[in-house]
Amino acid sequence: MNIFRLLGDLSHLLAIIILLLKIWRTRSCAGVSGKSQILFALVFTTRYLDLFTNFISMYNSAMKLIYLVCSYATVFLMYFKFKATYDSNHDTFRMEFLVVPVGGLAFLVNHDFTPLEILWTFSIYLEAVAILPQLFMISKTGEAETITSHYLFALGSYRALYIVNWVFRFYTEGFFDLIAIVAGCVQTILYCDFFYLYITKVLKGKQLTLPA
Amino acid sequence: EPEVEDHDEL
Repeated sequence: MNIFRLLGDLSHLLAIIILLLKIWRTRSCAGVSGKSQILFALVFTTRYLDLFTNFISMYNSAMKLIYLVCSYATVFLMYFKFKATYDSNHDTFRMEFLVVPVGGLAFLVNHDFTPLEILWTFSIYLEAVAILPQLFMISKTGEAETITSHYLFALGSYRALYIVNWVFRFYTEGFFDLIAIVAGCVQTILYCDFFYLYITKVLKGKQLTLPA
Repeated sequence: EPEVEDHDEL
């Protein structure tokens, strides 16, 4: 564990908590893509199947549990409890356009052709593109609530911090996992234009609006 | 490329 990975995990946890609290306290999931949340729940499910078979540390197991519980709780709030506030008209990105190619790629490019490893690889590739429905929804509505933009900033920062962690681990341990690194770079690149808007607008107290 | 046995990252 290094400080970059710890900050990355905390940023990820912060993002998940921000979103869950936003939905719970405003009793509304307006502006939030339910499809992205379903994809994130799928990412955690396929990645943490080894939760009970492969003990790494208390921290590792606790964080996996928290991520799983929070992601399913978010999906539950969006599609059941506060379903009336879910904006399905703007959340129209076709999830199958992501899941099918990612599933195929996981079969073709992986470290080990075993079920657990292929599912882990699937979760890594899927996480890289899981935010697309959310970014697509914001581009359709042309704006995002400030709290949602904080959520996205924390979520985008987490994988950016992981990239720093991988550079650090490469130079200190000689460790590198090309699949995670390439997918992590793709994932972070997808946030770039959002990062620009966030820093130039939200941090100056303006509403996050996309040029129409 | 070192075989990544158990993935220790979240």
